[in-house]
Amino acid sequence: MNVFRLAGDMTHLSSILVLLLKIHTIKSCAGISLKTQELYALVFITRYLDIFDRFTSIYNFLMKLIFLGSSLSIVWYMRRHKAVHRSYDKDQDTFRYQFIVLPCLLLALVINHKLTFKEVMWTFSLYLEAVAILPQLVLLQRTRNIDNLTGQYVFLLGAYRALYLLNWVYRYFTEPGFVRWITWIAGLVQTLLYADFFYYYILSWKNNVKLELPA
Amino acid sequence: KQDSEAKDEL
Repeated sequence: MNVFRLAGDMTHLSSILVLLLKIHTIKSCAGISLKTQELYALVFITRYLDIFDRFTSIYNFLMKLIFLGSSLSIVWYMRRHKAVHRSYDKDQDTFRYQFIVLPCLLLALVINHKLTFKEVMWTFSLYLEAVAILPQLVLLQRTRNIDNLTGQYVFLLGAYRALYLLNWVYRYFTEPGFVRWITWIAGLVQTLLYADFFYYYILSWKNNVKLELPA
Repeated sequence: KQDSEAKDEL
């Protein structure tokens, strides 16, 4: 494991911790898209179907458990916890699941390494992760007051993706024959989706003003 | 063999 990969994973973990901090201590999920959170839960469930029969390392195993547990608990909080649920911007979070899930499933059935259930689900999870942030970005754009934790959450998620790109570049040059087209293209698309957000996030940080995305 | 090799990442 190289430093970019580790930094990427830690950034991913921090993004989840920031979100849990907001939900658990402030008891608020204002500005957070439940649709994106449910899509992430689906991403982890479909990607880690092999959690018990493919062992790569303790690190991978524990991280998989953490990602599964945290994503499911975030969904539980937003749906079932009374105070948290009250703060959910339901009317603004209108993105339709089927526009995301169905194309990803079809694409995974057509473009994959092997036409088996686990392999198609794993490929589906990559495509789904690439676009799962869309409901969250739409919600951000509609929210006039983006609070700091929400902004940081999305920023950390984007940073995690950027670090994974660097990890692949590093691996390409250090591991002979390291080529993963499906992972790379899905990852590149995912990172590009954050470009616009990054631009306004850095601008607001530089000018020391509250983050607001143009309509 | 790409499919199995690809899964050492999260």
